[in-house]
Amino acid sequence: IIRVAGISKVYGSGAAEVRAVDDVSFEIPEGDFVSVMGPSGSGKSTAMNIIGCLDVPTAGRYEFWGVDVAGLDHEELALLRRHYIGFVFQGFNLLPRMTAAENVQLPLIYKNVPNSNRRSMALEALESVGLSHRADHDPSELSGGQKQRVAIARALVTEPTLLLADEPTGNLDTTTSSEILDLLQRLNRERTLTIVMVSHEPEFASRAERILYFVDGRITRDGTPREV
Amino acid sequence: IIRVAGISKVYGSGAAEVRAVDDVSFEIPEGDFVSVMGPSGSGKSTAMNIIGCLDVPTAGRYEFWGVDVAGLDHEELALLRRHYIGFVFQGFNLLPRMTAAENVQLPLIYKNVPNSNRRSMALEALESVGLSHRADHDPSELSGGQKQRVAIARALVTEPTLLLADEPTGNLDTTTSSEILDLLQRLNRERTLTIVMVSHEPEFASRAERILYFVDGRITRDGTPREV
Ligand SMILES: Nc1ncnc2c1ncn2[C@@H]1O[C@H](COP(=O)(O)OP(=O)(O)OP(=O)(O)O)[C@@H](O)[C@H]1O
Ligand SMILES: Nc1ncnc2c1ncn2[C@@H]1O[C@H](COP(=O)(O)OP(=O)(O)OP(=O)(O)O)[C@@H](O)[C@H]1O
Ligand SMILES: [Mg+2]
Ligand SMILES: [Mg+2]
Repeated sequence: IIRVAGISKVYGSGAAEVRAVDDVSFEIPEGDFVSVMGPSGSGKSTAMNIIGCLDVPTAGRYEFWGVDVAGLDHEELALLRRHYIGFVFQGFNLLPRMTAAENVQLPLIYKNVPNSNRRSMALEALESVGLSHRADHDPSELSGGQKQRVAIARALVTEPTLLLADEPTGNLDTTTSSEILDLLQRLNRERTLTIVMVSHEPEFASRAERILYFVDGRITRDGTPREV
Repeated sequence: IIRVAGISKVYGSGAAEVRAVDDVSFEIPEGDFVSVMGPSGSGKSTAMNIIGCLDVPTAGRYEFWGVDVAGLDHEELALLRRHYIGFVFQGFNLLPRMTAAENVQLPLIYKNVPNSNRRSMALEALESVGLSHRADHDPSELSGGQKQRVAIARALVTEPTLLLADEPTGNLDTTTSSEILDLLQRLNRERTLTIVMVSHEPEFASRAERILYFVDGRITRDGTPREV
C-alpha cells in the first residue's frame, strides 16, 4: 500500500517559486489500478517521481508498503526501486547505443538475475508488447511508439509489485494503446500488480478503477471514472 | 505545393530489410491542412522527415514548391528548411542547457534575424502556446507537455510556409491540445500556413480537411476525415 500525507514539491523561491505539488494526500491499496489525469504542468510527473522514490518531496510524509521513505538513504532507495517498482518514463529514457533487448535487460542486471535467464526474460517482455521482432535494433532505429513499448517492457521485466507508467500510450495509435491497456489490466488482475498510470486520454484513463485529478499541484477530484 | 511520387525508404537488406516507407505518392496543395494517421511503426515519421528535407528517400521523386529536392546539396537543403519549413519533432529535440526562449530563438539565429528582434519574437511565439511565463526556464524544469509546446513555438517563430508537426499533442491534456489545434487552424486560415500533422488522436486529426492513413509504409486511405 502507498500512503502519502501532505506531500509538497516546491522549486525556486520568492517570485520564481513553483509549487509543482502542493499538499497532496492519498492512499493506494495493494492491487489497485489508479489513473492520474490533469492539465499539462499540473504536477502529475512530479507526484509519480515521488511515489517512485526517484525524487524527494519538500514536505510531507510518504510510506511505501509501511516503510517511511524519508528515513531511507540513497542505497536503500535504489534497492527498494530495483526490487519493487517498474517505471515507464514520459520521455522513454532508453539508452541510445544499446539494443532494445539490452535496454530491457538492464533492470535484471541491477537485480543480479543470472546472465543465462536475462535474454529470454527480456524477449518475453518484448513479446508481451509486440516487439520481439525488433529486439536487436537500437532506439535510433525504432519509431516513437516502438521506443515507448520498449520502455514498457523494461518496466515489466522484473515483475515489480508496483508499476508507475507516465503517459505510456502518448505516442501510440488507438489499436496499439488498447493492446497495452489490455496487457496492464491482465497483469493487474492476474498478478495483482498495483498500477498508477498518468494518461491524458480519457478513453484509456477510464480503464482504471479510480482517477486522481490534478490541477496546479493539488488533487481536485478522487473517485471512479464515472464520478470524476 | 508538395508533390511526392513513388517515394520509398528502406533500411537494411535481405532478411533484416525494413521498408519504412514503400512506394508512396501524394500531393499537398498550398494552404492545405493534412493529418497523417496510422499504427505505430507504419512510416509516419519517416515520411515527415522526407517531406521536411531532413532525410533522403531511397527511391522516388520529391518536388517542394516546384523544386526537385534530389538535385539540392546539403547547404541548399538546409537553406530551404530554414526559410520555409517549421518542424515539431516527436521527441521535442530541445537543447537542454538553453532556456525555452533561447531554444525558440535558435531558428531566428540561423535565419540571420537581427538580435534586437529575436527575444520579442520568441516571447510572442511562447505566448501563443501559453508559456511566456516560463520563457527563462530550461527544459529540465519543464513538464513533458510544456516541452512539447516550446517545440511548437520554436517551429512557428520563423513564420514558415510549411509546418510539419509530428504528434504535437502526444503529451498534452485535452484542453491544452484543443488550444494548440485552435492555434494551428487559425494560422492555417489567416496566414495560409500549409500544415502536415501526425496525430494518433482522431478527435484532433479530424480538425484537418484531409487524412493520409499509413499502414506498413503505404498509404491505404486518402480523403476527408469522414471518408477515412
Ligand atoms: N534507422 C532505422 N533502421 C531500421 N529501421 C528503422 C529505422 N528508422 C525507422 N525504422 C523503422 O521504420 C518503421 C517506420 O518508422 P516510423 O518512425 O516512420 O514510424 P511511425 O509511423 O512514426 O511510428 P510511431 O507512431 O510509433 O511514431 C518502423 O518499423 C521503424 O522501426
Ligand atoms: N526542476 C524544476 N524547476 C522548476 N519547475 C519545475 C521543475 N520541474 C518541474 N517543474 C514545474 O512543475 C510543474 C509540474 O511539472 P510536472 O512535470 O509534474 O507536470 P505534469 O503534470 O507531468 O505535466 P505534463 O502533462 O505536461 O507532463 C510544471 O509547471 C513544471 O514546469
Ligand atoms: Mg508529465
Ligand atoms: Mg513516429
